[in-house]
Amino acid sequence: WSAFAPDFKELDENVEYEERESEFDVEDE
Amino acid sequence: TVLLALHDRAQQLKITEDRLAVTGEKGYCMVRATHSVNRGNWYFEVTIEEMPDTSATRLGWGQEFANLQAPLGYDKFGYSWRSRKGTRFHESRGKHYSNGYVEGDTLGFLIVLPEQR
Amino acid sequence: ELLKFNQLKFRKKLLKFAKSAIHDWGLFAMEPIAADEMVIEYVGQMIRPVVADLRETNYESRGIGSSYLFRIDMETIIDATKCGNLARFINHSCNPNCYAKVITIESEKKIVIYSKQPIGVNEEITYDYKFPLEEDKIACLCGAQGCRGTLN
Repeated sequence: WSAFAPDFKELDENVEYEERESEFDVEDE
Repeated sequence: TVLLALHDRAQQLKITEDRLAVTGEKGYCMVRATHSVNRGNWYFEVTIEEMPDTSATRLGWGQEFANLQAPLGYDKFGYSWRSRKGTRFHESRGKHYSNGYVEGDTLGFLIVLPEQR
Repeated sequence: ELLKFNQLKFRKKLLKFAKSAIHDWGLFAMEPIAADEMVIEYVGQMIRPVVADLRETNYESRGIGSSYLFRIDMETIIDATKCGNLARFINHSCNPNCYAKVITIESEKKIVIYSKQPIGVNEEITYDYKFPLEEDKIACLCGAQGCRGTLN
């Protein structure tokens, strides 16, 4: 994944990832 | 009396003194209840007394090998009913089942197992 | 370490990412770096192992290498695939000039890349990824003396 990817985000510090309720779902109704 | 298990759970979850409430803030994971069954028909009920608006639950039946570090219904060892949209889950696939459930609702869970183990 | 870490945050080492003879892009020193210096912190998103496993499968299915995941400890993985800093460009070498170390700063665990030896201007920064051994191998392109031939 190149740093030129449009949604690549530069970070200066580690960020805690906030999991979504559907994080583990393959399909949702 | 069926309570939340103290040990059969994802370690990052916090269980209250009366073992009837669980909170977690490090991702979606699971706590089991204290009683298990392995044959015959069984039924339990859960009354949702409190569910803060940013929270959600998935309740149901999980076998011994269900991954405690993921929500119930993530793998093939668990079957759950989600508070948001009332979806039922198994192997991470959500299917429509009912409307969502909220505080004050009482849910019933029946399991039908063969008499022989 | 806290002092050295704060110095690193205050005055970053001059580094740049550019085409690498090892693989694709690499990270290069733009100033001389002495031995045992903190070169850069490996920064990214902190996720749980079970989320990292999901992402690894997802990345691989989309052809995105999963070599931007870095395990801090049994509870936390740093994922620098879609957000991070220049450290994500550091290539692996079997005979590297740096090494990675997990340090604890104000009860936060962080991954810091340290220099093993003096590093000259325009020299590529490398460290040993120490990937766990796996079935399907990833060829190692470091070309260094004593190269093990695979990353995992």
